[in-house]
Amino acid sequence: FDLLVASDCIYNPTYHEALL
Amino acid sequence: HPTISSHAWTDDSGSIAVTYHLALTAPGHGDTLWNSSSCIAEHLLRPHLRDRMFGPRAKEAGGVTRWPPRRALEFGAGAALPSMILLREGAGTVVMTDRITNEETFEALEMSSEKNCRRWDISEEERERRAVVRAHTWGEDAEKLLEAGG
Repeated sequence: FDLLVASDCIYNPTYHEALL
Repeated sequence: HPTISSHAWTDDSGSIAVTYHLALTAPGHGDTLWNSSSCIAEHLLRPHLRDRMFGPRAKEAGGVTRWPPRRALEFGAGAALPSMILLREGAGTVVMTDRITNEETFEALEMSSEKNCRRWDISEEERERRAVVRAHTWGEDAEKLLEAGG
């Protein structure tokens, strides 16, 4: 994915790293 | 629909309208539009706000380097305003996810995708290819999301 969107408290940095 | 409400969102310039739907039975404030969702939608629409949102280091950190993105993924989409804007902006594939609570949550996402794509002259065939709705709850394997993104 080029872009991940999470509007609020759902943001999770672990996922961010895993999916990029 | 008895348990899905329909709403209109308009950007700050008043020129872009988006229809969004909410599952009235969704728990955890899933039945309301979050301010952050509206704010991100607005930021995705304007180049100078996009730059500010992604930050000066986005490029070197491996963040967004191209616009529109080839593949985008929204977590906990709810009203999915950012995903709708991404479809309008021409993102290749937009995967919308929300946690599994009830069927209406996903029906609402499909309804929004259908209505807005029709409004923006995106054919049904193209919509089926570009707008993907998937159930996803924190902690689940993300493999299916990667597959959905192509």
